[in-house]
Amino acid sequence: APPAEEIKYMPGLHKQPYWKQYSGYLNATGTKQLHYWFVQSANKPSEDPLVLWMNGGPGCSSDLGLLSEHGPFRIGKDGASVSYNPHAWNNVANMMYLEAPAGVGFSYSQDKNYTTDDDQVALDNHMALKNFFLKFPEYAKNDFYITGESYGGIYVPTLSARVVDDTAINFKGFVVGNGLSDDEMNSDSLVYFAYYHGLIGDSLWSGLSKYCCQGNMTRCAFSQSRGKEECGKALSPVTEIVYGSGLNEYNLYGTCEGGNGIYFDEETNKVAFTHQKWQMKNNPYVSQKMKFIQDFTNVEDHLR
Amino acid sequence: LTPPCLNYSNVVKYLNTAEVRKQLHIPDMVQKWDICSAVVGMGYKRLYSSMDKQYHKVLLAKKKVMVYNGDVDMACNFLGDEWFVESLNQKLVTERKAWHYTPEGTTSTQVAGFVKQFENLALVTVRGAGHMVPTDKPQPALIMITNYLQDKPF
Repeated sequence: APPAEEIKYMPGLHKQPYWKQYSGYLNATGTKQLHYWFVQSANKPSEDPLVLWMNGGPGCSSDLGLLSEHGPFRIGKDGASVSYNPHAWNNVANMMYLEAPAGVGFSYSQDKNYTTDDDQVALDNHMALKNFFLKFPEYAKNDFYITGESYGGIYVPTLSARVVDDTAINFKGFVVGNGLSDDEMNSDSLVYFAYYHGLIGDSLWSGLSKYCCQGNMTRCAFSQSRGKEECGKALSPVTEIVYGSGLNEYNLYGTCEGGNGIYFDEETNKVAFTHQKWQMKNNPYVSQKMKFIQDFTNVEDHLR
Repeated sequence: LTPPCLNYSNVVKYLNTAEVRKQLHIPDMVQKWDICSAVVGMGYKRLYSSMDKQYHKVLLAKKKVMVYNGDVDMACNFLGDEWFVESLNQKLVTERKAWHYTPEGTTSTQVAGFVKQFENLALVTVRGAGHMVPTDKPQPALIMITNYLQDKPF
């Protein structure tokens, strides 16, 4: 391992870890430099598998996966204190978090050209992996897995389909979590998901079935029928409810803690941010919903 | 390009402090850290609308694959991935069944989610987790990845 890239001190952490961690850059194609953060296994680093993790986007940072999902650290609300995550995946594996493509997080390219595509990303990540094994040859014999989430559903299989041909890498398989696997299936299933969870009612569902579904299909291909005027009209409220009503699209039952959803405002004919919509007191849909929430909040203490 | 409804301002603040950048060996000329890059997102060209060819290639090479989903996510919902995995037509090994775990501090077993095992391909759900499964359900997530890596049955 490159001693100069070892993280000797983790700011905000009361007691430094007994396992090692490294942060530095890996060469991809051209002038691209991809930032990696490697966390050694807390168990048996020489025997445990090596797992590459990639967050999605496209264009989102894997360091967020490290610091908020399955990495060994959690950042306090103050943005300064750090604590340990007892369920970190480095309990069972050597974890490598790669910020890709160039331009994401701390990754960069000296030529500042940040246009890219799925195949170029896979090639760059493959090159970066080879560079990693040059820097850390002691892990070349370990079982190697490629994992990721969300748009990682594209990054991970695309990279895996390259790496599987590379005999220098001891590739064993890949894992995709809540990944994008197929555009049409993801979109079509969302309509069913919304109906099954009671987000849309029977009258809307009846319209969707009538205008978007073809008789002999086992399931409705909403995406393919979107271009039909009546189907497009029926689908519009579904999109509105899922993405524009203040629900947390990443966790249906979770709170919406901030950030901006976007929706199309038919009154102004412009794309607007969700939080602006929630502030529109005259919007009947929102005000009814807010009233319900307020009424419920008032009585919830009395409910058994 | 901050994702809606998520608040990671603590992570943004932490990674942009001078001391953290120094310890991570980030050169001064490198941009400030952010969750997602608008420049990359806007300049990104998608080439694939389905991953079936890539899955088939890896599965043909007898590598092992796991697709997992937090079942209350709407960005990439579990049903869509279930349809996709089913469409790969891998040989069924074990019918869909619940998998369990014992929450820390308790002695009672709970349903962690559901699993359907195909040849070299596991389809797993994590009950009550959203898009970021290890954040929402850290203990089941660790059990799940351990089972996968160590070839343990669910």
